[in-house]
Amino acid sequence: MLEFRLVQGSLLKKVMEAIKDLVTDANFECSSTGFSLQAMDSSHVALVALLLRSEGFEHYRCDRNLSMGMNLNNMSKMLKCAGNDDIITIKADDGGDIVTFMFESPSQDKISDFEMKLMDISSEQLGIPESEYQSIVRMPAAEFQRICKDLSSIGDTVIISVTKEGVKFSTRGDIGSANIVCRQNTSVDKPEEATVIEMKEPVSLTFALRYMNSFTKATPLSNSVSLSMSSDLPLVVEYKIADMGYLRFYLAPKIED
Amino acid sequence: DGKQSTITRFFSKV
Repeated sequence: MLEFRLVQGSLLKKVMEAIKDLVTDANFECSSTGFSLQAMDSSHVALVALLLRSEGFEHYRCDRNLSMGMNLNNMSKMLKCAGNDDIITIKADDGGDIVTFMFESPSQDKISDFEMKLMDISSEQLGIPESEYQSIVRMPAAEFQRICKDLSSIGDTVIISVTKEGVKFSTRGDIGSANIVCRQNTSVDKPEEATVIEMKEPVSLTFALRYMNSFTKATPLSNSVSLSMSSDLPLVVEYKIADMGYLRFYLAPKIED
Repeated sequence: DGKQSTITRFFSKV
């Protein structure tokens, strides 16, 4: 059987809100390492990878590796019934066809349990190689969200270019064009407010803004976001989940016809 | 704007 107890249950609620519109059904993999998920959107343009390490849970028991197929919209409906301060426990039996979500209020005066049917989902697991990226930009997550939102009111695609001057986000549409340049800025009070540009080589890639905007639904998970780019690889947009792991989005670039 | 590529062009099945 498996049983995970997450004191900061709101993390799981935030993860679901970040991915449920991108991915419909997914297999959650449970092992002694942690609770993870890898899934592509229906058009195979974006891939989501989630890892919540076992050490981040107050209690984590997983007797054997288990794959749980869930409809994310249904899972989100269940998790919305948990209060933001609730402790969430996930339980399932080996070979069973249900998962139980238990919500405990902080004062322990309200305990709810919700059972959800599991699904058989055939999904392709992709090997994601460890890569050295040509450029990595770390910036405040709220700033990145604002840029994606602003640019999508003007164009459908964004060109992200990293040079020694900084990172430039450009778009063009029927009404005109826009360029937003963010320079490295490490002289801030809090590290999460910094913009840090690690450039080994300049890189310039084009992406669909629709997906970028979808990824920014993960903004409540982390103060900062990192964008890893190489000319021959998908973009990686990573939100670190404090003390537990990460939520990563991979986005295939637009390429020359 | 170019053609949209897919993730499977870059990462292969395991």
